[in-house]
Amino acid sequence: TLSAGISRALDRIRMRGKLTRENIEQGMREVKSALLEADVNFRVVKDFLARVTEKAVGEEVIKSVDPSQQIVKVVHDELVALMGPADPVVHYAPSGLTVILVAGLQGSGKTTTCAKLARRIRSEGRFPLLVAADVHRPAAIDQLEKLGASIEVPVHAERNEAAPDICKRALEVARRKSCDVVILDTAGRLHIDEQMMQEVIRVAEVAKPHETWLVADAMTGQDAAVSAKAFAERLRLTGVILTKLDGDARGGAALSVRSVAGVPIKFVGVGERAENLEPFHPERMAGRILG
Amino acid sequence: VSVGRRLDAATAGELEEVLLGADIGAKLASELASKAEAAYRQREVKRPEELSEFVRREIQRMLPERECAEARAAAGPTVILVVGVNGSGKTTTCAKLAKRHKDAGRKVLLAAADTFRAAATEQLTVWAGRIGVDIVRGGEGADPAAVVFDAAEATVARKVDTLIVDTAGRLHTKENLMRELEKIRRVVGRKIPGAPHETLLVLDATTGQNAISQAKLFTEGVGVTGLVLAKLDGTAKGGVVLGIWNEVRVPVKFVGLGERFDDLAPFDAREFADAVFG
Ligand SMILES: Nc1nc2c(ncn2[C@@H]2O[C@H](COP(=O)(O)OP(=O)(O)OP(=O)(O)O)[C@@H](O)[C@H]2O)c(=O)[nH]1
Ligand SMILES: Nc1nc2c(ncn2[C@@H]2O[C@H](COP(=O)(O)OP(=O)(O)OP(=O)(O)O)[C@@H](O)[C@H]2O)c(=O)[nH]1
Ligand SMILES: [Mg+2]
Ligand SMILES: [Mg+2]
Repeated sequence: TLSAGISRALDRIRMRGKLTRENIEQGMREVKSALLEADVNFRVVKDFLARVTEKAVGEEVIKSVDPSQQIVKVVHDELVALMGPADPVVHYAPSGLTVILVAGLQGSGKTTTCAKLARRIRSEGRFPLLVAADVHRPAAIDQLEKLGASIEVPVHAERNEAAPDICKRALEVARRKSCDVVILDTAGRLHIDEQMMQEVIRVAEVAKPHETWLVADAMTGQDAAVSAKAFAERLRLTGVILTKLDGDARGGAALSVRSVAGVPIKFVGVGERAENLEPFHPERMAGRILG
Repeated sequence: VSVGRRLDAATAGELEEVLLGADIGAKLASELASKAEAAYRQREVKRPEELSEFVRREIQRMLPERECAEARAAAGPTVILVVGVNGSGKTTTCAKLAKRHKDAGRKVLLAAADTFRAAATEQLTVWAGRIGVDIVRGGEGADPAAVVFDAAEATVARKVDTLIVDTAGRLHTKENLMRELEKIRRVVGRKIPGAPHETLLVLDATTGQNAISQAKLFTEGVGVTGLVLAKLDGTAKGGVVLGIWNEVRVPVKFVGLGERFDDLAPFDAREFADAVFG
């Protein structure tokens, strides 16, 4: 465990006398290993260790009776503070339509997540409309239509039209149907595919979303920081949803994405069914990452 | 002869960071960086500029020697089973493989054995139409093993050369789903001698160290003969394949380089190593 690792590292150091800032940095090597093993991006790890070292020195861990326990606590608390605060709510528009744009890399779980969101939003007494704005993937529209049918949420779909136009018309359809929330499911795309990034930027321009959420796979490695940063720079992200947390990935991507995108992780996907969407818990995620 | 010269910490650190950023993993990255430092100290590498070439060669050496040949049945039809976690790129990879085999002059049949996910069968059906190959499907919620049974029968009856079986995404930690996959494997093996001749685990190149757990559990659950590293056209380098070869002995056979049916290429260790530093 991390605490055992830090304990061993510090015990070796203390054999030779009192703790110093340099010694604490040696203890931090255990933390570095744990975080890298958990797939936290190496630059994010560097920044995190610097912050924690300052805190540990500042909290006079040097004088403490059980420095290794105190270091683990500082690391855990700082991780929770960085990944929080918890914000598992949709920030609805004060009046009229609320538009939610869902974006991310290929296969991250966007379409499934849109259906999960629709189910949750309806259970809050609202009337969501799902919009099939992925005009690229074979049978993407069929997929969302089937999901919508299974949770009895209407789906706006148009075949052979461009994504921005579909989304623009969807807003009108929502008003006609007296829906008050519009969820835009977009195609998976690479942050380095300029044409596709232009497409989602154009969708955002015409649909003017109140929420723009990045859907990211919890098993993503170092690249989580790279892609999240690119999406955050090109779109005005307001939140992140982390999927496939029902697996055994440590989920370091959570810290990477939170640090570089600068927006809260709102919900997590914990399965393939429409009910498998849960609020994000910073403390639970911290424990999972630290192993 | 000057006895040993140290590589400066900044250069060694940068080298390790390139490897870390490529998802090679902390342990292997540190080992490779140490090897580079030793090579520099012993003048095996003359100048710092040559370090990346040294590490690239080491990466190549850490991967299987020979080009991993695609498995083919000694006689009769070849069956390729495509497996992996949710969203990794299996269905698209099945389409790419179908195109590749068709271009090689073979009669191809696709089996849409994902009967669980919404519109999974529709998705593969679109691909079959675009490529011009036949497809065997089942009803929604049908037993995937039953679809595979039907596909195996059709393979024999229609004298198909290559049967490609697309399966539902599943997390390696879900035992009932891994058992379902093993049942699919048994069913096709009973119908067609030696089947499946190839079981490809499709891995998303953006995946971190969890890929090793995936490779282990899929290998334990159903046996894996090769990896397809999909989505390598992104910024992720897929360095986890080094750890997978090291610990699970599964070689990369193909890489996915895009979303069209031609975007599949045989794995090239040199290109892979170059891309890590690219
Ligand atoms: N186990 C698990 N599977 C999930 C979760 N979320 C989504 N999935 C599965 O992941 C796979 C991909 O989900 P999709 O919703 O099609 O992903 P997408 O991001 O819309 O894919 P593209 O549109 O192609 O980019 C499907 O098999 C889903 O059922 C989750 O939280 N847990
Ligand atoms: N850029 C890129 N995208 C890919 C590649 N392979 C697959 N994709 C995309 O990844 C997404 C998921 O692909 P699928 O083939 O549906 O993945 P899957 O493993 O069958 O998904 P499930 O059946 O839901 O588990 C789709 O948007 C594909 O177009 C690739 O090599 N490069
Ligand atoms: Mg989708
Ligand atoms: Mg599929």
